[in-house]
Amino acid sequence: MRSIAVINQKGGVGKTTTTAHLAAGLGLAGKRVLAIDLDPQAHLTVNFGAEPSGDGGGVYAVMTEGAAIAEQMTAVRSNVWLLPSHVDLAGAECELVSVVGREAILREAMAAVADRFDYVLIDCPPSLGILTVNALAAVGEVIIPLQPHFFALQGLGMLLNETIRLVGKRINPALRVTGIVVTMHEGGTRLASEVVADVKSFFGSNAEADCPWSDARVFDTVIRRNIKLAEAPGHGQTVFEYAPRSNGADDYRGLTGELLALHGAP
Amino acid sequence: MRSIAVINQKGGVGKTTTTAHLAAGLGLAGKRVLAIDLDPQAHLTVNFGAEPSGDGGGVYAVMTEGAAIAEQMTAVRSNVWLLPSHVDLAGAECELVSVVGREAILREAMAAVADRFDYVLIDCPPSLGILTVNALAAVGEVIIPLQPHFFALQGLGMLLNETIRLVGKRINPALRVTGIVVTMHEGGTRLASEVVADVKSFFGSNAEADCPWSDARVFDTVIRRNIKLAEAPGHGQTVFEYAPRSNGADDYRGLTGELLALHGAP
Ligand SMILES: Nc1ncnc2c1ncn2[C@@H]1O[C@H](COP(=O)(O)OP(=O)(O)OP(=O)(O)O)[C@@H](O)[C@H]1O
Ligand SMILES: Nc1ncnc2c1ncn2[C@@H]1O[C@H](COP(=O)(O)OP(=O)(O)OP(=O)(O)O)[C@@H](O)[C@H]1O
Ligand SMILES: [Mg+2]
Ligand SMILES: [Mg+2]
Repeated sequence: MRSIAVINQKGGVGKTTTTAHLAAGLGLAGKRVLAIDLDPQAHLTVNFGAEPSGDGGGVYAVMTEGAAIAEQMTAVRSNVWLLPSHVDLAGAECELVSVVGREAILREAMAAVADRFDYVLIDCPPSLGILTVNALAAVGEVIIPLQPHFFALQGLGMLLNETIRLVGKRINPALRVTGIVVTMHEGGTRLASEVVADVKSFFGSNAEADCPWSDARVFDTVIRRNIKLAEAPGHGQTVFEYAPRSNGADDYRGLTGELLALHGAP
Repeated sequence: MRSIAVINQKGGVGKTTTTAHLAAGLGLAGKRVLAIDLDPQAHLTVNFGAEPSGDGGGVYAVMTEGAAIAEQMTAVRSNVWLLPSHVDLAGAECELVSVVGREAILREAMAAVADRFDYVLIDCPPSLGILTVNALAAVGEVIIPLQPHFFALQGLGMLLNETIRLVGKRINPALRVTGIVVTMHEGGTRLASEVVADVKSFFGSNAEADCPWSDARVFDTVIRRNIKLAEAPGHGQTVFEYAPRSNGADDYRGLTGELLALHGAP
């Protein structure tokens, strides 16, 4: 099983959109996929047309009461299951402060379903708190969506050095950054090409051998800005269902294919 | 003194960009302005070309050690002072959990400088945790930037009912929502006009007399998507300095003027 956290503390860079479409794309390719919504906004849940789990269930129960993922997940597409979120999850940050081994709760829960899935994808909130650390402790791989803007680039160093390196050292030595996905790309803007060039050179020349991102790469597939990607969630659909011939659908199909080819499909 | 929190738990909707340009615009209009960066990402700090306060100073010291704002702030433009942030602020969420009256720390600190400023603007992180609640407890007004997309709209109800209403009831009865600013507007997309119409009708017809948003409005000024707004922070500049004749500069000048006219300038 490949397990991947989709993270970036910068808000609005396409984390949810990327998680939803990689999960859906892998499902369409015949892989068994579990998508975990670890954001109290519950946007991954909403993107699949599912209801946020209001009765204290879903990922909130897994994180705070030790509930089993298998009991809280729900099938949303053929081959795709969802562990839904809810606004109550926002309280988990404080509720877990003094719980022993709080960073390993999700890892423990995921271990119990490892044999049922080929891929587990986790959508993270725009912060580097306990929920994001739980995701990083639980997975083998990280994908970082990056809007090619200055603020997004500015936060990348913080994400790598402050959080990913520390989790790699102290909690999850197997953690590897698989790649950076350029999202919301506006062709023809100088800013986008400058930021993309910056990021490629950082990951290309980074001689530091032994850090979690030493073999990370910038995915060849660039996700272009495309209004259909913003329209689809309003219908509880993925862009593959809502606008199958759009740039958004093409780009996320390409990214799915690239991800499958990268480590060799399980 | 007018004090305004710029908040939306949805990430990447233009909170920092709006705070930076209202602060700069009000300063250019001759008002004395304090801009507070309450986001550990420190993007408001970076937008003004200032250094994140690494030695444990800045807003982190105000929040966790009771330091005075007057000692931690720095002049960034004529008429504009900044209380800078730093990544250490991310720890404040847990550090403040058991502090008595933790929600009123910022309000207390701001009271000491109330006579020095005409406007205080607070840039909030993309979450509804202790930092955002501190901002809501400390101010008289709220401005909510909203990208006209489905996910952003979806979170608005949660922001109003879960957080603003509760803070209004329990901590700060004087809290009022001044308005919603439509940001990153892409003219000609059906999605934008549908979302804007939805939001206008929600605030137009909302008969509930006695809630914090009963006299809120959608600002007439719409901030258009404009790449110059994304390029300016990379130079530590506002768009007024970087591209003074751009749509971005025009739109934020318009918004500043509307804000000044709205409650009657102090
Ligand atoms: N390539 C794209 N083109 C146009 N719009 C997009 C694209 N990708 C995502 N969007 C839209 O942009 C907004 C931000 O994307 P999304 O919500 O996926 O980001 P996020 O990183 O998950 O945000 P948050 O930090 O709030 O969790 C959403 O309204 C989404 O529908
Ligand atoms: N009107 C606009 N047109 C184009 N780009 C914009 C516009 N407003 C903001 N941006 C850019 O979009 C990105 C998101 O804006 P910004 O960082 O201000 O949002 P935010 O709500 O503060 O994000 P966060 O939730 O991470 O704090 C930034 O890269 C910014 O430079
Ligand atoms: Mg998201
Ligand atoms: Mg911001």
